[in-house]
Formats: sequence, structure tokens, C-alpha cells
Amino acid sequence: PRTTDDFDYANYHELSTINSFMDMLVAENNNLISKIVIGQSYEGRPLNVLKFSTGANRPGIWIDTGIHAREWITPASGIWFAKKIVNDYGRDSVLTDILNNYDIFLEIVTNPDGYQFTHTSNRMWRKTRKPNPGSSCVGVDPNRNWDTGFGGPGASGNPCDETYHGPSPNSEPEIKAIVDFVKSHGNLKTFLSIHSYSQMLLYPYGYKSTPAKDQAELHELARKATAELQSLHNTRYTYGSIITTIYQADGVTIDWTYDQGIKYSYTFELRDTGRYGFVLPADQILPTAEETWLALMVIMEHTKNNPY
Amino acid sequence: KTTFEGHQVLRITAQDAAQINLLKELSEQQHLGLDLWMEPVHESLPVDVRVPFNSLQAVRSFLGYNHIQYRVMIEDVQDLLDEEQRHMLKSHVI
Repeated sequence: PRTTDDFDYANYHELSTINSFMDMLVAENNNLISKIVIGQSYEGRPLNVLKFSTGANRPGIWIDTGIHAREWITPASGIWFAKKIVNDYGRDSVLTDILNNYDIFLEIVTNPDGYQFTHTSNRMWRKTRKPNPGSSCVGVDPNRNWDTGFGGPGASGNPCDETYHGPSPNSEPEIKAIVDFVKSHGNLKTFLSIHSYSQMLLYPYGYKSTPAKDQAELHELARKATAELQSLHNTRYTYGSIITTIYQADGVTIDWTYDQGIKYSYTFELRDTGRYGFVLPADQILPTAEETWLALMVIMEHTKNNPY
Repeated sequence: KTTFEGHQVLRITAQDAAQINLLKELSEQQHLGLDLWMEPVHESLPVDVRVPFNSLQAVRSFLGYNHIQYRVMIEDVQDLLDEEQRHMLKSHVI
């Protein structure tokens, strides 16, 4: 494609195509978007973040997709979100208002080594690609590698398991880069980490059953967001804290971000309910992205209307 | 290149906590090479597991012997991946 208008949003793409898309989008909209490289993956790939900004010193909203490599629907949705933001800024009053007050940071391929590996060697790969000393098994679960509840029973200490937590918190450069970014930014108000599948919207905690101090507000906001999501294609979501809705999970992203003071910390599980799993057909990319966007907007608008 | 010929994804529906515990024991059998897409945690949630072809008989026997309900969610993972690949190639051509 010569422009992002020609880009095929209804298909899955390789990493190089996604990187080209990002560069093209930035070039077309350099008054609104810039690309930040927050670090490098283990295999030396840039960790690219799109920054949508209309002014200086704004609080921020973070969205990441693709942290689990095989969850292809999430970067596919992230690409669509990026174009949607460009299309709607200046046209949609709510999004315009959000962007006039907040920056949006979007990391479309959070685990690029893993994503590349799913395109070349193993479509069902989930983890990072860093070798584990003393083991023939490669990689760490990037959603067990955060420094809140790290190493607890809701993660595995076996490098051969899909939920291996890694040798230490932030051992994975893909995670360390986000941690450093969050700390250096210091003013993120919302953190949305997008996974698939099973149709859930989850908030902290995963590592303990003690309710988060903002549980009532987070729960009500999740209800509104999932209702809005369902309004488009009748996709039903469940919602709640991670530990009560699915299972104990230790060292997960949003527990760490919440304990850093980012109140609106959520993780999504996008479609589907059990026909395709991680191999969701490409013809469902657009409906998934469209419905998810509605929920994202509810959370972002709530953030704007409820400063803290 | 890893292939998934003959791998199936089973959606298992446990009826009670005892069956959940049985599924947890099953998932810890490293030699079966199971890939838990949704882990056994509570009877209200399904368990999705990718089972390599070589382990299918053992897993299905285990489920049958313990009266644990399941259905085949994906008949052959490789077929689905090939289909995905075809779509992507077609898209590249376009």
C-alpha cells in the first residue's frame, strides 16, 4: 500500500508490514503522531510505540497489543485502532476532547521476537525468545514477568511451561522497556493491555484476592465498557478482577501498573468463545476491532471525566 | 518449521472440583506435550487444550474413563493454519 488508506486492515500481517504501516501513518500525520522507540527486544528488534499527542506535558493513556505472540487478533486490532484515532480526531467530539487533554501511547507489537517466530517457525508460540540458561526451553511468559506478586503460585518456575515467570522481575527486555517508560513518564492515568481470547475485561488483582481499593469504580466502569462493546455485534463479555474471574495469576502487567498508581488498569481478552482460539479468521478482525474500540472509548472518556 | 498436523484442540467442560483436579493432574503430564489455551481453574469455565496427535488417544481415554465431557473445538490445527496462510498469500497478491 502506498498510503494507510490502502492498507488491508482485514488481514493479518507480518512484522515488517506492521512496521511499515506505523512509519507510513507517522509520515502522513506528523502533526499528531510520533514514533518512540522505548527499547530493544532480546533479538534486537525496536520496541516501537506510537504517540498520539496534540500538546506538551499531557497525562497519558497506554494501550498495548501483542504481548502474547500467538494472539494475532490483538496487533491486528491495534493497527485498526491507530488508523481509527487518526480518522476520528477532529471529527468525533469525544475522541477529540480526549486527545486535546491526554496523549495516547500505542504499542502494537509488544513482543516482536515472538510475533516474528509465529510467522516463521511456530504459529502457536506465546512467550518471548530469550534462552533460559540450563534449559533447552526458550522464552518467558511476558505476562508473568512483572514485579508485583512475581514468582507466586499463579506462574510457573519451569522454563518449559507456557507461564514461566522468568529468572527475575523484568528479566525480559520487552517488559523492562515498558517499566522504564512508565516510570519515566510518571503521569499515565490509564493502562490497557490487550490479549485474546475468551471475551473478558479484567482489572486487578491477579496475585491476591484482596479487592483493589478502587474495585467498585473499576467494576462499574467494566460493566459500562462491556455493555457498549456488546451493543455492536452482541459479543458477550464477562468482567471482574483477574483472580475472581479466571484464576490466580502472579506477576501480571496490570497488577504492577495499578500498584504504580495507574488507577484505570485493565486487561482485555478479545474474541472468541471457542471455535478458533488463537486462529481467529481474518474476516473477524474488523468486527473485533470495532467492538473493542467502543469499550476503549468508554474507559478513555471516563478517564478524562474523572481526573485524579 | 513446527507443524501441527493432527493436533486437536479440545474444549473440556468439567462438572465439579474433582474433575478440575483431574484436569490439573493431566496438564502436569509433561510427556503428553499439552498446550493449555485455557487452564483448568473452575467448573464454570471451559478448559481448552491443544493436544498433539501422538497424545490424542491417551488424553481422550483419560477424559472418557473419568466421565469428563469434552468436544473437539478444532479438528486439525494445521488445516486451520494452512487456511490462514492461504488467506494471507491471497491478500499479498491483491
